[in-house]
Amino acid sequence: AARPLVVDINDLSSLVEVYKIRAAILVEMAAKSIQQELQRRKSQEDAWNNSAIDLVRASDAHCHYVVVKAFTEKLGDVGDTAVHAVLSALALLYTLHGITRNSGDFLQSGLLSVPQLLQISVRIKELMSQLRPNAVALVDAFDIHDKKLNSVLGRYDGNVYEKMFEWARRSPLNATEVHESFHKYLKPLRSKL
Amino acid sequence: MNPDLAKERQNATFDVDKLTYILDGGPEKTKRRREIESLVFNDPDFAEEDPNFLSRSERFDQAVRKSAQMVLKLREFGIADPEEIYHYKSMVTGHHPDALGLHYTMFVPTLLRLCDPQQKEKWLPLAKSMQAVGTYAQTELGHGTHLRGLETTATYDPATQEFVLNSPTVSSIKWWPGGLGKSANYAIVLAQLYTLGNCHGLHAFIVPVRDMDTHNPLPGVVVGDIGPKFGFNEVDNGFLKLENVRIPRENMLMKYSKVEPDGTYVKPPSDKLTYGTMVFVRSMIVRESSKALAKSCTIAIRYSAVRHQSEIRPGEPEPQILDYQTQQYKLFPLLATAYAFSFVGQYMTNTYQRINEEINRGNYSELPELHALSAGLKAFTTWEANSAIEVCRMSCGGHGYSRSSALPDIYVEFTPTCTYEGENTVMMLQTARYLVKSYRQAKEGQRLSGIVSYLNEPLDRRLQPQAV
Repeated sequence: AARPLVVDINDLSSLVEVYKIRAAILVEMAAKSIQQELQRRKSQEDAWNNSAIDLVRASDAHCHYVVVKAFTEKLGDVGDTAVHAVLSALALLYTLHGITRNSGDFLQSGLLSVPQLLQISVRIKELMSQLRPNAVALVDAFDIHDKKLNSVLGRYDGNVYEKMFEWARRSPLNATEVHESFHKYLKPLRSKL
Repeated sequence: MNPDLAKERQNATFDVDKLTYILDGGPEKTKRRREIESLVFNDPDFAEEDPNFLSRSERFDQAVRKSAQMVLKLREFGIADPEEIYHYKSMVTGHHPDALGLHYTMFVPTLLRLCDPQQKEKWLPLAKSMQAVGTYAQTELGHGTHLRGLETTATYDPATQEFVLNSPTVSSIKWWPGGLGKSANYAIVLAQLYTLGNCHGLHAFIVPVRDMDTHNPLPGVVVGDIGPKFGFNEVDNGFLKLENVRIPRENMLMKYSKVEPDGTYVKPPSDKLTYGTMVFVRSMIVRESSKALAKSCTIAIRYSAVRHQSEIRPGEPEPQILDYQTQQYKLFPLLATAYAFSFVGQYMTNTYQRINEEINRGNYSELPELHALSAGLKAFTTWEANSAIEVCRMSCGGHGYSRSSALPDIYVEFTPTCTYEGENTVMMLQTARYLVKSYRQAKEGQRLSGIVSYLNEPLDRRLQPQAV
């Protein structure tokens, strides 16, 4: 008999297992849907089309498992303790947030219980508070040069308002203080009213 | 430096550079990437007008100028490593696509992948010297991801040893290929091959579309730009109508499948090889998802640290928006997703390179897995990133609607990834085809390998939810 899987919502490797079994269950559901259609004397093509929603869900769950697995495995390559800690928090947040967004799958397949889902919501809030001090440093680590980012809001120096005002002043519509439309339309309109 | 951002940076609990090295794949790569960036950003030849203040024609003109400069500079600096070329180009083009992008990302890689040695000898020098500026014409006005539905025909004439290419209907007009409208003088056209009265499915043909000197369209070729789009202003996505255009037999790309002079058809070892370039591009798109998301999170999180608004505790100064739990709940899972996609992008690239080496050694056994993985991850990551960019934009309030924020540009340039190189729903169904096939094999007792091996494991395992 397969050994029971203990689901510890703080343990990434057991959460990867949960994503894996979710994917396997959804693949099985899609395959069984096709089987049922065939038993209703549908052609292979119609059976496939009548199961398309299940098939897309199965692929989505498979890809989600691949992403969670890749993230968790990457942590194994990280030597620096501080970096490992912040990446682990991010990986746990990504994994738990994915569960809350697809909670139906995990509940329906019996992979997680309702009390555990409530616990996950609390855990997500804790993780966000834990990540708050590092939020800016985590985006700084993407190391996107200001000239590449080309964003007044996202500037490395944060001087947003000065630069936004400068940018607006350069807009072609401000090339003249009075736009030609005033003399062409608005002024004549006044004299007719 | 804005004092809020300065304080945020003091609060960090880790060494930012060490995390950058992990994202880049090591300190040396970070150093080299920064060198390449400074090459671009300190180069006056790449100075430009803000595209937001230009007309479409001016934007296109500026983009082609920069693309042409880029070709010369890459040669001048001797930058030949594909990763470095990719990075140099993405610095030059910014959020916008490269006007001649398809020449490098589809036309040249397809020549490398599908030309036999003689054809490589002829076409690669023309392509690399930009004598032949190419594009990849697959999608038609009425047909997209479902390739078997494409209608363009290539009929072999043994009497003249030529193929006759034709767009039999309006819905068969080639539509969307980047660079096709005004830039390319050659196109790799995907067409249904007919020889000796039989149809052998889609094959690739090199078709001249404009005169190499005058750049005028050639006889039998109706070509032009498809008009303004949601974004991609810098690219002349074009249309191509072929009216019984004759090309020599040698213009069919014949590394895998062939047509002999008498019209005899030689099958390829795998019918998926024609689409090899798409698998490569899809695996690259996974990385694009992480980059677009990283840019959007950078903008939204830095701005949320700068912006003050309302109050949490009466009487206290306006807090940073990033201190609101709702703002954190919008942005932090997306930040985590950006890292997740960066690492799965590395996994996808490594998997692609490993399996592609096997294919080059003649071992096609893992091609179906690669096809399914790249299709699924391309769809999964682009759908997620697409909606995430919009969340980042709205997290910036009104200023997220200003083009100065760059978020509108990031969105309109990224969103086509959900459609091109395989429409996402179709991609998910292609992945599902492989999953169901693997599931059935597992049910028959076959040992599966690779990323789907979990389908061998018993599903009846008992789960012991941990006591809460």
